[in-house]
Amino acid sequence: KVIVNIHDEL
Amino acid sequence: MNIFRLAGDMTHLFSVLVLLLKIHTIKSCAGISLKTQELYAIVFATRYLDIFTNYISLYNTIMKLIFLGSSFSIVWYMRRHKIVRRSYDKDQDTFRHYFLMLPCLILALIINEKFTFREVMWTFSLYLEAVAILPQLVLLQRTRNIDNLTGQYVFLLGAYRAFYILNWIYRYFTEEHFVHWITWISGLVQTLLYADFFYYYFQSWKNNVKLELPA
Repeated sequence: KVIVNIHDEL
Repeated sequence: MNIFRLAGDMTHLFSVLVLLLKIHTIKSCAGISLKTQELYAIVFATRYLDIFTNYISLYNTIMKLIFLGSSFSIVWYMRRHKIVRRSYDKDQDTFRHYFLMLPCLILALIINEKFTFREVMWTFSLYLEAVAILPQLVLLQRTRNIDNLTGQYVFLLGAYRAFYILNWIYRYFTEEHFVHWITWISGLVQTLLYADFFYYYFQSWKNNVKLELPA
């Protein structure tokens, strides 16, 4: 399960 | 990337471009709160600490550089530029914005997703951004003469986070494990702070009258 992180957002 | 986030980023980009345009062309920052601009510079500085260590995409890096560059140059213009600084209304822009930073830092130390320096700084920037507009809103209430560009700037700045809320809803339904309560609540609080401004902005647009905030 890829834990999607929020750090790909500005 | 989804359409809501792109719309949010573009709206955010336009808000800083409108402000830079205003300051650069008419060499005036009347009605703009330096405190809010300083808070935004700190927000970007603490949020983009990993700009060179954590490459996500060219778009992401370019946008980070634009936001960092524009926020610091706006602060520079308002503090140092010999013409612009004369139009800064420091007697009215008196919000104790440094008092906003301490609670945000303490809250970030308590409520965060991971207790690491970078994550705490990132969370701090999130909380700080939620309240960064307060000095500007207070200044608008005081000066009451809101020129179009300032009104558009605040409107776009508020609208961008509303688009981000749609982006988080979209990502929640399309990506597994996309649950970020801290970001969601902070983003919601931020957008709600603009609620009354949006109301008066819409009223002035609908009745085609100059934007007036009640005292």
